[in-house]
Amino acid sequence: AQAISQHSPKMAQYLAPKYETFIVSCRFKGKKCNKTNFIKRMNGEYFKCFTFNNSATIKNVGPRWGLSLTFYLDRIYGIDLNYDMDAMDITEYGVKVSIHEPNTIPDMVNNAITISPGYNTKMALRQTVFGKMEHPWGQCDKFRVKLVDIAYEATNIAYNQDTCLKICQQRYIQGKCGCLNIMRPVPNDLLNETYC
Amino acid sequence: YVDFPAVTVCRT
Repeated sequence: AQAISQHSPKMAQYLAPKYETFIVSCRFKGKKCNKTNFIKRMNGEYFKCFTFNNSATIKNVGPRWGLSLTFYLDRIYGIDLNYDMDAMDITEYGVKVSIHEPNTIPDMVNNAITISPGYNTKMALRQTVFGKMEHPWGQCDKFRVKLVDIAYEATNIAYNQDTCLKICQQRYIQGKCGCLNIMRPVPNDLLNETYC
Repeated sequence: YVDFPAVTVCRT
């Protein structure tokens, strides 16, 4: 999948699922939600991801009050991408889910779980928040950076340690190899560079 | 009261 995204962003776009044929039902806080509640983003590992980024405050707990999604996971395109034996493992059926801080880039490789089709999976979580003091007590910076994903869609991202490290890695790779890595976000000033 | 997190889903 990475190879396709890296060499042929257009092919990756074509293979990416559309909202209508991927998320068949959405409910949030007991009410219906739709396409407009999601942000589409391309990802080097997976062709397309949908982010539910609702900055709502919730006071009720339990499955009825959270986010409830139903996915259609059958393959709708008839292309056999396993042309190189099992080198391209993109024929598994399922979804990968990451629950993360709003407006941050999810780490779909290290901080996400895979959900199998055919099951009703429920996740409950508890959040512990550590707040750090701003200047002059600390050196935390609240600014946002403009980043692009492989579909060249610019998005405003809340900066965090993980994103900082990934941008740093991208700059290092670009400096060493003269091209960009598909798995790392691209800062604005490297927009005109090409993928490796 | 809690702020609802962002949820990202990707087709595998």
